[in-house]
Amino acid sequence: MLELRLVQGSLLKKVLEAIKELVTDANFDCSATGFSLQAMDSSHVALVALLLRSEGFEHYRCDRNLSMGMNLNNVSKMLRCAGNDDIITLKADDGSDTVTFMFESPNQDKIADFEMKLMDIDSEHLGIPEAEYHAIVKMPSAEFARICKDLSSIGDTVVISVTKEGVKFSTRGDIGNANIVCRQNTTVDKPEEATIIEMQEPVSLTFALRYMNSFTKATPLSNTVTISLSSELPVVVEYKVADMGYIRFYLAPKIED
Amino acid sequence: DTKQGNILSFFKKV
Repeated sequence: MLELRLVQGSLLKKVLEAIKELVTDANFDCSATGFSLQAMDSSHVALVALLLRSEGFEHYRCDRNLSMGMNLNNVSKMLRCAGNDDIITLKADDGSDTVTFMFESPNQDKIADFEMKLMDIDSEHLGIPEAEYHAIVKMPSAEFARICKDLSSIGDTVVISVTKEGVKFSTRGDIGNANIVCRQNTTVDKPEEATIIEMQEPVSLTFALRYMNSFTKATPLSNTVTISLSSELPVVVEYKVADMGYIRFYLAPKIED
Repeated sequence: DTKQGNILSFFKKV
């Protein structure tokens, strides 16, 4: 028996909007730790890891570990029927081939049940080793989204370079090239407006902008984004999900041919 | 010239 009650149901709506472009079908895993997902895009270039810790739910009952295969587009269709202020509860019986999404309006005057068919998905779970990153950039998520969008109108790839001068995003295309430098800036009114650069050593990596733009679908989840870079490793683009967890996007770099 | 890397060459199946 599984029963997860999330008072801030809008978080789950935003999570689905953040990942459904990248991944078509995925297994949602429930355990005592929380509600999680790990999936790659169809070309195995990017990986998304979601964790919503059990403590973040108002009620969390998971009698035994459960893996539920879902088509994310269908989950999104279901969750779009929930109001932004609704409380969302996920329910599944042991051995059932369906999951039920229950939506409750804040004043309890409307309660809806949406039952969705589960699917069998063969998925490979990957071990993500703990890594020391050469550079970690924390910046406003809207700023990062703007940069990715702007650069993708010029080129297909972005070179992200971190030096003691700041973080530089560069692209080049048929019509010309573009460079955007963001310097560390902690003298802001609100902490979420700060750009903080922690650099152990300079690093420069090239990535496909198409994927970066897809990751920025998570922007409504968090005012800030953290970008962790090391040479020879996929970049990690992380958005916190309130105080209950995170979405981490891993993207393999472009490498010299 | 660059080519796209693959996640599976960085993270191993468990």
